[in-house]
Amino acid sequence: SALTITVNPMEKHEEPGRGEE
Amino acid sequence: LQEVPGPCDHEDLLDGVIFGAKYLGSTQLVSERNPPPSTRMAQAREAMDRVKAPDGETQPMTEVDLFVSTKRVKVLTADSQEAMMDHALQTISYIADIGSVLVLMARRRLARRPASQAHSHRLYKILCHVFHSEDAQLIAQAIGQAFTVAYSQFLRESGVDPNQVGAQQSQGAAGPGHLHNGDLDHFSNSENCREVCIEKRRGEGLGVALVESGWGSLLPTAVIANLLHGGPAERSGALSIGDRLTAINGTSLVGLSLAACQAAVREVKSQTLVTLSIIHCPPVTTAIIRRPHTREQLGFCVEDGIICSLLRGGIAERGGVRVGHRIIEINGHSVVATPHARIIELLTEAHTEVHIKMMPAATYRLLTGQEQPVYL
Repeated sequence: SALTITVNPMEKHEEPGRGEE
Repeated sequence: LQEVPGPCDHEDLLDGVIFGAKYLGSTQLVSERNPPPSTRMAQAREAMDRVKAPDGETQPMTEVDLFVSTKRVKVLTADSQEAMMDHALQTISYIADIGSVLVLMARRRLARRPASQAHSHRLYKILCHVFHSEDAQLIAQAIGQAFTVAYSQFLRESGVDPNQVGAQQSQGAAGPGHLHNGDLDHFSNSENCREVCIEKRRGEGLGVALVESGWGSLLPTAVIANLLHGGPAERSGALSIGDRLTAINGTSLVGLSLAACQAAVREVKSQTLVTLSIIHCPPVTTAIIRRPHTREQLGFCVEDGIICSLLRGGIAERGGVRVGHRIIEINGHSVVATPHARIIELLTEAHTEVHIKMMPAATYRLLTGQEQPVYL
């Protein structure tokens, strides 16, 4: 079956180091 | 507020919508900051393979409610509504849907490569949650819609007009990329990969005609375009038109030019036993292009039914369209004997989900007798 990826456009704006702990 | 296409009402997404699903489990991967689509696809498959029980074995699963809003995605137990997971939307890197499986990728925090490695290149740990739902695609679309709504808000707050960014994104420059391509699934399924031993007389050719897989192909290598009637390759019964030839006697042909692949096949003429590594593929492949509006550029050029160029990162490339392929069908309509102008008309009008069946133009010419095959 086909695989679809949906990327969060916010990803490229996130500062390095941030993210859910 | 700008309308964003998707299955949910815009206002509802601000408050949050709930989808029922079965939670299968979670795993963790280490990833580059913004991996290319092919890596994301492999990551999604890896996560699914780690969590999903093999066929025939019992799959442990929990009934959950997936809460999706423009701020967060939460996983709640269906009975007690207790939050099992809670991720801020901006920490969700991407989502994948594979049939009835949904994989949610949440960035955890930065990890550093071991000091032993030359560059202290930053890596992300990503938490991968795997769910099962008949509505996996719908849920993925809803989360995608939430991404877009939240992103539009973010841009507006930053003083950028989201409509202008949207125009760039639709040209495939960046942004919420939907990548839909069955090739990776097909190529990574070991059942499609075979080693074929062909016996032949010394000095006899294999009896195969080769063509290029075409620019845009996930696996650039030679494709079997024809088999010599009664030749060693046909006699083996193990090869068919459309198969990808990935190696010959253990030497990889992937990424080599057609001339180099042909030379490698000619080189084995003196041998009596030749081992070919192949990936069985149908001669006709289908690209599926997601095009919400006809105003969105398809991202490829056609001349007399043959795809002659492709916009890098455009919806056509992401859908699996390849240069050098002849279009056989558009949304179920055969276009093999259709004038160029009508093909353009069909493509211009096509939107939502555009199914394009195609095959390498050279294979088509051989099959229709317009060209004589050169057997190696």
